Formats: sequence, C-alpha cells, structure tokens
Amino acid sequence: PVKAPLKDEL
Amino acid sequence: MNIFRLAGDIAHLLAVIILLLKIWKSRSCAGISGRSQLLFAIVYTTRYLDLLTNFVSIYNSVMKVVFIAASYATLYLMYMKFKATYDHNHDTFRIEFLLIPVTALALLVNHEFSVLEILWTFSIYLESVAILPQLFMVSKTGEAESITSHYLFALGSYRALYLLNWIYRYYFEGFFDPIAVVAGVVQTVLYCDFFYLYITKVLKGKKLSLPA
Repeated sequence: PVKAPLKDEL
Repeated sequence: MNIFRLAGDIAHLLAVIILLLKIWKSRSCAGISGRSQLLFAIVYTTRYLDLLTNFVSIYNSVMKVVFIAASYATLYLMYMKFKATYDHNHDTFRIEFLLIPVTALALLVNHEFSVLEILWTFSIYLESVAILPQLFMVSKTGEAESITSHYLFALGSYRALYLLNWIYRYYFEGFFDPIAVVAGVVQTVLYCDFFYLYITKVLKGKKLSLPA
C-alpha cells in the first residue's frame, strides 16, 4: 500500500 | 511554507479570533451555530492528535494548540457562559446527517487503515461540511450580523487559499494529497454562494440579508 502523505499542514 | 498556506493560516486564525471577540465583546452568541462550533471542535481534536506523535515545527504545534484551545473556548462561551443568548431555535441542522456519512467515508476512503490516519481523514471530511449548520442557520433567519459575515468570509477564505497552496505544492514540491484536495474543493464550493453575497452586499456596507 502507498504510504500516507506527510501531515505538515494545519 | 509558501505565501498561500501562510495567508490561509492567517485567515483561519483571524476567523477564530473574530468569532471569540464577537462573542466576548457583545456578551452574546446570537446568530452563531453551536452545532457548527461543536463539529469544529471535533475536527480539531481528531486532526491534531498527532501533536503527540509527529513534530513538524514550533509554528505547526503552536497553531494546533491555538485552534484546539479556541474551539473549546468558543464552546464554553456558547454552551456555558453566554448560554442564555444562544439562539437554539434556529440552530436545528441535524448533525448526525453529516457525522454518519463522514465516518463511513473515512473508513472506506483513506490513505492507510490505522487509527490516527482514519481520524485525520474523518477530520478532513468533517471540516469540509462542518459549516453547513451555520449556513443553514443564516438561511433560516435570512440574515447575519456583519461581524458574523466577516467570520464566515475569513473561515471560507482559509480553505480557498489552501487550494492555491496545493496547486503550488503540486508544481514545486510534487506534493499531492487527493483526500485533502477533494475535501478542500467541496468545502470551498459550499461557501461560494456566501462569498457572492459577502462581496455584493457586506463589502458595500449593507447587512447580509437573503431575499425572502
């Protein structure tokens, strides 16, 4: 599975 | 960080501050949907749980804490301190009609089937529709105070600016998160009718009132 994008936003 | 994201975050912060100040200064939460505010508190709580697991920057952490704290402060003012001014007769949108489909969608369409990831996805989907009880309330009463309109404009601008941020990030960083983008588009579209009224009425000094 594709890894979830990095959460760097609010 | 790019200019669109920074502007979006500032608009978001401004919206939250405008709302708190409006309630505090007028000692009244008339015209504000407690149901939307409850949904926003759920949105921030479920999205920012990663404060404990994922450090991005001081800026990121501080903003998260501010958004969580402000949402609970708003709930406190509405449901406790100025409860008598809460216009619950007009705040009748059934939030289970949002919560149930959004929960189902978050379980079905997510990046990864893990607790934090599903809660994050849930918060993104919920945020996109959390303003509906407020918009419903405005349409039911047929009007909104100017300060409420400014709040709604700032809050709507935030996700619209994020759309520009995502276009920028796609081209310059190769960053693309379809869940956030699709939900962001839905969220911004929901505000379009309001944006139109805001620009044609409120900015010309008129009160936001809907045709009967």
